[in-house]
Amino acid sequence: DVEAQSSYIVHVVEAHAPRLPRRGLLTTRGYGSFLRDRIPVEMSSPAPSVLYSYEHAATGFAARLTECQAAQLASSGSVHAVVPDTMQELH
Amino acid sequence: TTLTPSFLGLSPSSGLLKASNGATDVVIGVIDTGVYPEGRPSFAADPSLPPPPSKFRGRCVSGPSFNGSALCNNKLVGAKFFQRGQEALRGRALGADSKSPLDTNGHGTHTSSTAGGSAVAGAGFFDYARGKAVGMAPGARIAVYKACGEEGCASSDILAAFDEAIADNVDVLSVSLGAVGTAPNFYSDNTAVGAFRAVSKGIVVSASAGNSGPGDSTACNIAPWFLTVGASTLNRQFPGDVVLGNGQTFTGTTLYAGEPLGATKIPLVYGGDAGSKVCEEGKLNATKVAGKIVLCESGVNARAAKPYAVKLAGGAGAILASTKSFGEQSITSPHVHPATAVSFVDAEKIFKYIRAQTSPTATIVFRGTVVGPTPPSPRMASFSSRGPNFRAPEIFKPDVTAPGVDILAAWTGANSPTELESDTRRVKYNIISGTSMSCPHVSGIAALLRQARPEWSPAAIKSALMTTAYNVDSSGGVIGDMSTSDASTPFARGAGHIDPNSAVNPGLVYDAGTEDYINFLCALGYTAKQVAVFGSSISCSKRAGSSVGDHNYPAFSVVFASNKVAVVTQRRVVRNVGSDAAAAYTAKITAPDGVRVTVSPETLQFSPTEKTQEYVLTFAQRTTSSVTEKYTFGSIEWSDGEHSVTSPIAVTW
Repeated sequence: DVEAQSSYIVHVVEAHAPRLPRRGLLTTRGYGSFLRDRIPVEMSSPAPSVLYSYEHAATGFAARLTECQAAQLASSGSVHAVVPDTMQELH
Repeated sequence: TTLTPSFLGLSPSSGLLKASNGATDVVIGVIDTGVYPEGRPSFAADPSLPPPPSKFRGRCVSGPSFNGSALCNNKLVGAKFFQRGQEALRGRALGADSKSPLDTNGHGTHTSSTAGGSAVAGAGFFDYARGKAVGMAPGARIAVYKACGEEGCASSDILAAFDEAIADNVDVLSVSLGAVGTAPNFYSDNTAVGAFRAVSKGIVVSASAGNSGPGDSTACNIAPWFLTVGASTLNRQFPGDVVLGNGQTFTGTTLYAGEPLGATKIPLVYGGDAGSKVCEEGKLNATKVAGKIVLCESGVNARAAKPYAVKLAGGAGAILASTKSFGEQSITSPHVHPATAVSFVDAEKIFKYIRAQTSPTATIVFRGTVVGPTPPSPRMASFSSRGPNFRAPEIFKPDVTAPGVDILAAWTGANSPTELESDTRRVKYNIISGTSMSCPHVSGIAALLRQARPEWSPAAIKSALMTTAYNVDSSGGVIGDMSTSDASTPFARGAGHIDPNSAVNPGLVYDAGTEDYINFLCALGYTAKQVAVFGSSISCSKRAGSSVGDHNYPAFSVVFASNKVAVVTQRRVVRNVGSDAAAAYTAKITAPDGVRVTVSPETLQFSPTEKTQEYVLTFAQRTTSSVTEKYTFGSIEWSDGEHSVTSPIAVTW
């Protein structure tokens, strides 16, 4: 009964974005409490896993989320958009 | 890159290359499959280069088979990797080499050496294209951001690469990748989002238009802040002639590097008569193929896999037919077995010969490297993706064309030139085609312009490249289109082929900045949330009335999709960047069919205190004209007698 996770890129309202730890390669930290505050406990399993925290190219993060978690975030006033991650091709 | 610098007119003693000192103060970031620097002098330390620019904050990380501190130097100054997104999408861990900047594919090594590789004498692919290989910006520093693997690139990894590249303070980003299929909306296209932030920081983002041509509206990376690049040919060919038993000869293209077949004609068979029309491995009947040349259709398996399948079945060689939509173009491949690729039309003639003969015969004559005026160059590659802009038809795309057919550049030692597992060859250089190859040419030229004109914005650099581009081939005709064998249109070649030495002195530039791009997004009618993806502080409420067509683009694209609209006006602002502060420019208009175009004012008078001038173009449908084409084209040229500042005009009916 565990809901499947997919990859999403979440664009966050800058004023609600956490202050990220020192800029570093492959940063995944910074959005833990943001997610805990916005996803109800009953929706929190499986737990979201953050892939990247973006600071310069976007404000937000990439994460593995269930469809319900993604919808919950999208309806949050702290989030501009939740975009499914997709593959691109070399030219 | 043994030929493209001279094809582009680059010379150390004059023009842009001299004015820019080879871009020694510029860092080019390349988002791609990584880099394979070991044993590749394109990425070796260069004692003639000064230390890397102090503003660059990147570094080289290490991983399996990649010792960052040993492999990086004053040429290769940055190397990072991003694979978490792809692993998550695939649902499995990728190979160990994915956790390092090492390029196991070859694509990223090729693109990064094309943009900024050091000069290497005696380069070549076996005996093909031999010479001194050099990147377009030979003094530029290269920082690679590996976000792609064998199966492509996850958007989340690409965005991570943009994030790091911006933080590292690169000057130019080279992005030879794009969305699969139809170009997405800008707010859901994370490459466009990352590029928007990069351009807002003054980084030029050069991106490939895609290889989905020749159909309409196939271009990707079509946001106005991209410098979008199509692909065209050089004055160099690698002919492999098919000579039939009746004497008919068809010139194909090949990089086969083995024993020749000889002049004696040998039996010729159609793959479809021997078990597989596309020459799939294991499906060809050895008794029907042994000792013969096999005609193979395109599709299903990779081009380079077809001659290998023929080899396994005991065949002597292969003739590869191109696809119908590619017209006269066939794609060159580094075959492991005697083979050449011919156009669809020529393949049909060979097929008819086979059907007409009881004992058809042929041979293939490999002629090596031929540089010369025939056929004329450049010509637009059939595969190069085309306009109009699918998401914002008033924004002209692609922007320019550059060399992207049969380009020699550095290659990985971890993959064969054909990318076939059965191919055990390892080469230091490979010859491949794509808008991926034309894009880093423009990235390198943008790096030269960045150093020669440090005060120019990314939009000004793009404007300089577009308004000075040329549209005439080496025979004096309009640049041709290999998909039709006719003249290309601006929706294929953009504003034209880049002319670096003219771009350094364009006379006027059409500038644009973050505010202009925000106005553009608002004019598209995006919702507040959609626009906010590009920046939370962006609000369209105070920007009512802006028009997409008024975006200060160095080209014009007008849509008369509705009969109700008879007149369209577009406004532009140009800045004088020439040496004569009091220059006066007059307009010359070539109106597209079916449209009357007027300009106001007809003369732009600049002065030391009035460096910018505004003008308005009015496009009115001619009531007496009945246009039957979907698109018609013209141009506007502003000239002060010294500079020619030319913008294409496209009309969509």
